[in-house]
Amino acid sequence: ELDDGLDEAFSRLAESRTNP
Amino acid sequence: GGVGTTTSAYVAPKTVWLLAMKAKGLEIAGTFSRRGGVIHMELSLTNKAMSVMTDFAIQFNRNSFGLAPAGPLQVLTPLSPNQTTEVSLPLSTVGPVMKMEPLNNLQVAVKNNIDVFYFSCLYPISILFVEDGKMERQVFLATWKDIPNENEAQFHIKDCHLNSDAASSKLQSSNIFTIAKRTVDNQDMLYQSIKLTNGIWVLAELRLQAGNSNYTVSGVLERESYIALSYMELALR
Repeated sequence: ELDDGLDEAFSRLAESRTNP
Repeated sequence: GGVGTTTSAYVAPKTVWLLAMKAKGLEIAGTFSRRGGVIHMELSLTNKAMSVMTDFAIQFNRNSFGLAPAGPLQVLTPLSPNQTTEVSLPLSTVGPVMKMEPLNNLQVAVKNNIDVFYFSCLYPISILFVEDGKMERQVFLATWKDIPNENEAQFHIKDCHLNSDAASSKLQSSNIFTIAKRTVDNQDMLYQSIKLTNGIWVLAELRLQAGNSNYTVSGVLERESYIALSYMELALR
């Protein structure tokens, strides 16, 4: 998969939802 | 559910929509399905009167998503007393729109050679989930970020024993698409999208914890989100 920054963005989203 | 990769969207068993005693002997049971991208109203018509029934026709009142028969009600032969016939009526979503309460309420008129009869039924919102409902990842992230907190609805699903991959695959058979999966603190977070026939998108987060059979579903965007999400429970089971 291309590293377009979106993988990282989803990781941040999941992180922020788990530990707001 | 099915076996292996042959799972398909959940279809509820037929329920009686029109009682014979209220319709001069005509009993109608039905359910809804979505097959090959086409919505169908699946009907069983039973003649509980003493005389033959002919000249069937069907019409819908205006409804929230513009559901309308895509063709005539095909009852090809007269319906004899005590006879049941199965009819699969394809539906379109380009009929007149009027917001109903509840949103998925459908009012129907059926006629035969005896009279005109009316009933209402509820369709599962899942029949409106289109096959191209997988949102671009970038669009998903941008949309999610723009949605105010108060638009978020959340509910819990108890005693569901699928792991996240199985849940994802099962939901996809109902056109609920997983866009990304992340694991944080032993919880699998599935980011999912649904597109309704009227172009409304629903974004969802399904949260599962390993070894815990309770799921949390969070969804965002307009009011349709809530009933769309409540369908997830049925789809998963």
